[in-house]
Amino acid sequence: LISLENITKIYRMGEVEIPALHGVTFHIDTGELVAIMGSSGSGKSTLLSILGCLDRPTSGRYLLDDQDVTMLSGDALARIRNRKIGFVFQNFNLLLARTSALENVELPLLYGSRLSNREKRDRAVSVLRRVGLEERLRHHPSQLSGGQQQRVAIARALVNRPALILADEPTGNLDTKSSREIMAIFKELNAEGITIAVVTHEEDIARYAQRVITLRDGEVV
Amino acid sequence: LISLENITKIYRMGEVEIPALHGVTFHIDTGELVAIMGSSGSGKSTLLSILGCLDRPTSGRYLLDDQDVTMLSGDALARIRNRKIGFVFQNFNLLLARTSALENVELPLLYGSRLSNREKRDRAVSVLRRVGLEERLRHHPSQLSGGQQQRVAIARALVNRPALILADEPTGNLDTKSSREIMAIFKELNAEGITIAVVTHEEDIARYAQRVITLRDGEVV
Ligand SMILES: Nc1ncnc2c1ncn2[C@@H]1O[C@H](COP(=O)(O)OP(=O)(O)OP(=O)(O)O)[C@@H](O)[C@H]1O
Ligand SMILES: Nc1ncnc2c1ncn2[C@@H]1O[C@H](COP(=O)(O)OP(=O)(O)OP(=O)(O)O)[C@@H](O)[C@H]1O
Ligand SMILES: [Mg+2]
Ligand SMILES: [Mg+2]
Repeated sequence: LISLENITKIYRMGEVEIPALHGVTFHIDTGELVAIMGSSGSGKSTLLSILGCLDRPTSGRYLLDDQDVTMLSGDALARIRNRKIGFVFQNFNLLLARTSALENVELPLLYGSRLSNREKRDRAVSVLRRVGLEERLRHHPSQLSGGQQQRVAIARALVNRPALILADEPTGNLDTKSSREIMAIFKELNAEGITIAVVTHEEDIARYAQRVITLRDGEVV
Repeated sequence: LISLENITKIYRMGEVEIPALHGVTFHIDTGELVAIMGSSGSGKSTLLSILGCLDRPTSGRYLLDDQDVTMLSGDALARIRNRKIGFVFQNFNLLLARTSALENVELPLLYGSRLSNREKRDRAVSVLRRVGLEERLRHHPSQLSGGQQQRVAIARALVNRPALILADEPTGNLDTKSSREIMAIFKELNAEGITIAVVTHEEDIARYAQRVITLRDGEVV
């Protein structure tokens, strides 16, 4: 499903160049559940944003479903993201602040989904129930605990039943029990054929994966 | 230093009441390092915001340095926060987005500090160095990794050398090595006499504390 070939990413801040990834090459097969680990600043979120078509590499090739996405326009990338990818951001503040948990989770369904409004609402409720938030549907993000906000972000990434889920520290704010519940959900989705890559710094979480990709200073070790 | 007596907190959302803390009573002695644990939604951040004078309890008393802070005005609470308390928020997005790491960390020093501008800058640089970010001083939060942003938030809480540090999941986004470095800093500060309460869901982090306070459904167990 995923093939990265010699991916580099250099951030530019005015005159200064910050190299973040140096020639990263690996593949992820359809239906795999992989963990991505590495120390703070090693390039994990940068790698995930490239995998998620949210950012372009400085050089190298990214084949997603045999299609070279590094060649695509912004619009084409947006379509791929909407149809194929569910993304859980490291910073769960990317929930919409003035909207309820329910409306935040319904959001990905609004674009081009063939479901009726009733079906969209039911699906959003059902995925929020799955992450244990059925009593918080009407709350806005500021009326939720950190871990509850993180679970809304997770639910939002799952609601479209994407072929690929990319999760950046999805359990960073969750206690042990909630973390296990989330990883159990990921394992169920993976058993249904969904490909999943989880960035995590916790060994206990990485243990759920079939394989661990480790980054150090922007390179796969 | 800290004495909580029968603290309750009920959030109100229109007609609905959400009880978050039910009669919490405990004390923290000056110079202690305590961990606060509990599952997602159990009331930890709510408790910490009351301890940090960022929010008022619905009922009960909070004595900080033998002063009943539940009786104080908003201005008086703000003065206490600035002088005595360093707060690391669970959501490290409360850094100012259009300001560099350095300026974010200098911020608490701007109010009523007797240091010269040069001394303020030096101290901010020194605490950023302590958390391993001396090569990221000019970066804005969006140009930093999640763990780097979290470390800026930690540095900002330390720069005023407060008597009390309250940290909400300070290592949630940090790898093992960075987490250990941060906890080593907290232990050093604690050895210097600073009282510290750390909310964490990780057993490894709680192990650094002398005592663990556990919350379940808004009560101390
Ligand atoms: N402003 C608010 N309005 C209504 N309910 C709220 C508000 N803030 C928090 N809550 C609710 O209060 C409860 C306690 O929240 P709190 O943030 O203290 O939990 P927590 O223990 O820090 O959880 P986590 O580990 O997930 O960060 C949660 O059930 C949450 O939904
Ligand atoms: N927009 C940017 N401009 C400049 N440098 C950046 C930018 N975004 C990230 N960086 C730098 O690139 C490096 C990699 O960042 P990245 O967010 O990928 O790390 P990470 O492995 O996710 O770290 P963490 O575990 O702390 O979340 C970091 O050193 C960071 O400072
Ligand atoms: Mg990251
Ligand atoms: Mg919390």
